Amino acid sequence: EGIKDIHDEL
Amino acid sequence: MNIFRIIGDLSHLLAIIILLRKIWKTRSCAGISGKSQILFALVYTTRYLDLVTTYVSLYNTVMKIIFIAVSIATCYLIYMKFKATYDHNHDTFRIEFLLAPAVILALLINHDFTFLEILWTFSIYLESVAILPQLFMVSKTGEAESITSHYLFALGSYRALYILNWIYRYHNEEIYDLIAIVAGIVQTALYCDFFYLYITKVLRGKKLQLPA
Repeated sequence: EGIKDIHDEL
Repeated sequence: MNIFRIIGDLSHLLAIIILLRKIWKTRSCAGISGKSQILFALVYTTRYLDLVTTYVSLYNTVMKIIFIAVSIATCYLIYMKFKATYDHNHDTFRIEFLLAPAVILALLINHDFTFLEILWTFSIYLESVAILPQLFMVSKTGEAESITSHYLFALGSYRALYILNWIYRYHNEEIYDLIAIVAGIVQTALYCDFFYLYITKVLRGKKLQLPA
């Protein structure tokens, strides 16, 4: 699955 | 965005506001580990450098600015304004034993060997252990004021809620970030002992006394 490409969490 | 992450972020925001307010109102940082606060300021400044490169949302940007500002303000109150009330004798945890492994691990295990990504990874690893000086100080003094334990409960809950957020995102969005998840589990595990004491004692109106 997709590992997140940008860090959209705090 | 999901309910777990919103409540987690608000719990996190509540924690740092409780702490800043406590120090400001009582004009004292007794019982507070300045070393943990330095580590948190380092965590937010290294993690949120992407403020200048990536725009995620207004919420994301505003919260990052607040976390950086409040953590730096808290360090200022501890080490400058109310320095006379800082408890050097009990805030003795050697933070170099936390910084060095975080740096080394960030260089070895990361998603991408770029400057910003290494800093983000360092920040994630450091955050998972940043509370140790504070927990160490509470164990050394043998007790914590109830406001400090509310701070710790809110701070510990934030990352516990993030674990629920990661489970939610894995099931619903099929995305995950193992570095954040593993570090978040370690971070939450460090609070378990405190959570037990908080629920069995503080919520019953007793003072948080650690078995010396």
